[in-house]
Amino acid sequence: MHIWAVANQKGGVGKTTTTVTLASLLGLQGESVLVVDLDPHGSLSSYFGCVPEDVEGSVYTLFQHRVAGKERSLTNVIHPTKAKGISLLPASTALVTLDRQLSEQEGMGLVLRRALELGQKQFQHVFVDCPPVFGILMLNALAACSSLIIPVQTEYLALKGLERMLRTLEMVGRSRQAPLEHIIVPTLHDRRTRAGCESLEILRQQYAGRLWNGVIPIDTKFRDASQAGRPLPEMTPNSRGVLAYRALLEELSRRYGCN
Amino acid sequence: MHIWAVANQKGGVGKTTTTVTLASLLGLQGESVLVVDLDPHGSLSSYFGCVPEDVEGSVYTLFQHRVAGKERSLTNVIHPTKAKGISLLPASTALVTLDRQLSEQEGMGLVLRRALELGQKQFQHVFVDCPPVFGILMLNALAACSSLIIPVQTEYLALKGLERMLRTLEMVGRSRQAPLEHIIVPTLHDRRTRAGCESLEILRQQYAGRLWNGVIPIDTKFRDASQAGRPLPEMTPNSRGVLAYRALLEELSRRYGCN
Ligand SMILES: Nc1ncnc2c1ncn2[C@@H]1O[C@H](COP(=O)(O)OP(=O)(O)OP(=O)(O)O)[C@@H](O)[C@H]1O
Ligand SMILES: Nc1ncnc2c1ncn2[C@@H]1O[C@H](COP(=O)(O)OP(=O)(O)OP(=O)(O)O)[C@@H](O)[C@H]1O
Ligand SMILES: [Mg+2]
Ligand SMILES: [Mg+2]
Repeated sequence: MHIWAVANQKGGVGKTTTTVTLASLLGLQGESVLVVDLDPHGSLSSYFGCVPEDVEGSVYTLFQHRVAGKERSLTNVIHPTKAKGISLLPASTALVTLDRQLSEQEGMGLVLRRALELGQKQFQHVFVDCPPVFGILMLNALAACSSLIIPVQTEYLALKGLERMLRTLEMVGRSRQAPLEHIIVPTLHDRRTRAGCESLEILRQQYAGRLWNGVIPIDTKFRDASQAGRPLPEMTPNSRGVLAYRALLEELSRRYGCN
Repeated sequence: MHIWAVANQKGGVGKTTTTVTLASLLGLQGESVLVVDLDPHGSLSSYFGCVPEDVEGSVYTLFQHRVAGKERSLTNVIHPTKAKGISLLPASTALVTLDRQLSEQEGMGLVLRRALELGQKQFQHVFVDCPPVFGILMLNALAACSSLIIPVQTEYLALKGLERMLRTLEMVGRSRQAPLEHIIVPTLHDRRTRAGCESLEILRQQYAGRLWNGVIPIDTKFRDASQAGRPLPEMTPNSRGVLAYRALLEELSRRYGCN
């Protein structure tokens, strides 16, 4: 089982879209995929029709069990979705209180990692969608994952944000045995703008080796897909955006052998 | 002095862009404006050339003073910018630790409000840019502001997120004397897509009265502006995006008499 985290502290760079699209491409190939929503705002959960305000059994339940000293368990927290091959471990809005309540307690960074160990036989791939802020939820994702995808919009503010994200990673990496494998993915790329092309050029110069050599272009069909609550690979498999994510998945398989 | 908060828990909806553009339009009219960066990721600070990792004097300083029981003060935390009429109270990356450290302590939701009281004579307008997550920093913004601007991208996931944002507001509103005046602003609107137009229609039906009747269109010049570190009203005053924000400012003046 390969566990991916999808993270960036900058908001609106395509974390949720990347999670849904890659999971769907693998699901359509017959693989069994779990998507995990660590964002208290619950975009990923809403995408699959789950309501973070009143969901029974969610990521929050895992933390409640840990605090109560109960046995680890994935029962009642994994929900089916209408998308082929995809199951969901949803967020609940209560997650927003975690940083305040829990961070002084020991071992709270490993709750997700220990819970996902129980899913080894059930799922071949897990994608963890992170909130746009550093805290106990992102720490859980970085501790649980085998590798990390960092979507970055090809524009100036997002590049500045990337430096900060990589510094955070270094800080966290010191407490792991091995540094965390990561790949930077240029998203929402608009090749008609000068700023877009210049930002991509800067990325290619500063982060060679850690940067995917392709780009995810702007494709307005992603908005239609989220409105329909269906992954774009199921709706329009040959759209520009889907073809780009298919190429990304091939690169990920080469680098990490996840198929 | 009128204090605006710009907030939405959904990432990438144009909070920072709205802050910079409205502040610049007022600054170019000769008004004196303070912009406050509450996002530990520091987009607004980076925009004006301030580096959140090593800035001396920031929002974090205000909390340190409060915890140490020191006198409130705005000395050494307000930085000049190259933009006409705009001063900056920057973020520092240390802000990310606040939720864990402080929230059990009393009165931590009023640090910003008490500090901004000291700026009454110096500034006519204050814009507070919020992080895309609910926590002690957003609480400070909601407690300090006279009214709230909620940018919402005209697409499905963002609409779902708006419901959650308004529920959060209701929850916070109960601890204030009067409910917080707010206006919902449709942003990043792409009138060529079906999803964009349908989302706008849903907004107009569900939130009439609280919704601005205009839209901020997609304008790629905003990316050029952030790359140049200058507000778009200074670079291209008659671009589509600036004209739309100018119309928004007129509406804000009508509603809240802020001029
Ligand atoms: N390649 C793309 N082309 C066009 N639109 C896109 C693309 N990728 C994402 N989007 C749109 O951009 C918006 C932001 O994407 P998304 O919600 O996936 O970002 P995020 O990083 O998960 O945001 P948050 O920080 O709130 O978690 C959404 O409206 C989504 O539909
Ligand atoms: N009207 C617009 N037209 C085109 N691009 C825009 C517009 N408004 C914002 N943008 C771009 O969209 C991206 C997101 O905007 P911005 O950073 O202001 O959002 P935000 O809500 O502050 O994000 P965060 O959640 O990370 O704080 C930026 O690249 C910005 O340049
Ligand atoms: Mg997301
Ligand atoms: Mg911002």
